[in-house]
Amino acid sequence: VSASSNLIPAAPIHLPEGPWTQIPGGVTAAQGFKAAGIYGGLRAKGEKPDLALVTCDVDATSAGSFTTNVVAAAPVVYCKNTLSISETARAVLINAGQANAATGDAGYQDVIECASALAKLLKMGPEEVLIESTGVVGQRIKKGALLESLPNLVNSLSSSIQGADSAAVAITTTDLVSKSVAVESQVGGKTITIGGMAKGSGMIHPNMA
Amino acid sequence: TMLGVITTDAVVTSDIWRKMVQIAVNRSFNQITVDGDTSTNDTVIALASGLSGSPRISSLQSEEAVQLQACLDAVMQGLAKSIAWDGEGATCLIEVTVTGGQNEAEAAKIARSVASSSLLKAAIYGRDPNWGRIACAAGYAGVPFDLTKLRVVLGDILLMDGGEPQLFDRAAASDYLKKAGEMHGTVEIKVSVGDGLGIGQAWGCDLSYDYVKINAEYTT
Repeated sequence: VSASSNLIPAAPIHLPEGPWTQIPGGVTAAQGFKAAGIYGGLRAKGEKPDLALVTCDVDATSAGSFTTNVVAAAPVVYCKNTLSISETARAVLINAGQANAATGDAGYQDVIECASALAKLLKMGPEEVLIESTGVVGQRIKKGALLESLPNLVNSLSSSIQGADSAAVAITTTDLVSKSVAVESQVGGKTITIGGMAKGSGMIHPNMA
Repeated sequence: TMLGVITTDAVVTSDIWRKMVQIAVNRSFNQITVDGDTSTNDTVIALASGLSGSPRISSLQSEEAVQLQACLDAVMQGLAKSIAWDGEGATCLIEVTVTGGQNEAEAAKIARSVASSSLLKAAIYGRDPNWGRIACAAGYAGVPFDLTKLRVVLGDILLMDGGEPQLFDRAAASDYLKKAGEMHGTVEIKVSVGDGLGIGQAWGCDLSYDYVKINAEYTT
């Protein structure tokens, strides 16, 4: 896992100044979270990791913000539907390679199948699984490769920094660097942690709601 | 496409968490631009495990909510800026700060208009301290302001004040842009549009020949 993290360097993260301290790690820094990133054979070129998974040990209060582009990808529609019926989630599965946008009903069915398969492996309800996709618009997910990779992906889950790093690399497309950060701060006199990862390099002018 | 996953162990109710996440998204990811194309897939998912044992946040006005919001804004801004920094073909990050707006939303709208300007982005790649393109992009943002109060600063170099172009050391200003490009650093543009308290920021990158090369070869 850590070897695959090194395929592209990490981005410099410029945090605004404030009452927080940057700490090592990303999405796994906060208590209860695990992550993994592996190569699942979805990318057209190269063997950079292309499947990422973030899980939570407990039901996590969930929120989402999504593109307002009318031509929304199947996973966007799926997540909006799922968040409208459930206030919690336990897992986020992300693939790079195919955006699964402009793929019609077949693309939406692919999302449901992937979420259901992962939910079965993680022993949770499919409504606890959220999906994100990125890559070439107009192409469905390489579902066979993704489904075959899920057991390995689940087995690779780790609460370590390497787990977060590998996931941050696995969601990249044309990115030259991976983006991951975590901070620690005080809320009501208690220490809390927020971590995150992101990807993006082109087709970038978000207008999410 | 931009994707994001945010995790925290703070304790927060569902409706407040969803509002906080959207506020932070508006202050971060929705304030970046690389090429003006809004993706079909842009998504941010945010999960709160509640395992920290911190006080439960159930009101946006509470002190704890303000503290958590500030942290959430910071994390998302850090990630958002790294996306703009890594814009396809970019040699530098552009940070636009607008002050003097009537409110945060108006200042943010002007900031993003400036950061989005293809002409300004090309000028910065050309190391051209082109105050006219900055002023122009501020002017068409759709936010009315008093032109006589327009002030534009590039790094520490005053380019416009009171709506009037200023005498400045063009070579030094160009050198500022050149150095930022050589070290993949940050170009800071500060725009003031009046006396209001609204402050907004946006982030973008310069526009290079490589952007066309990358996207001519990436099949949609």
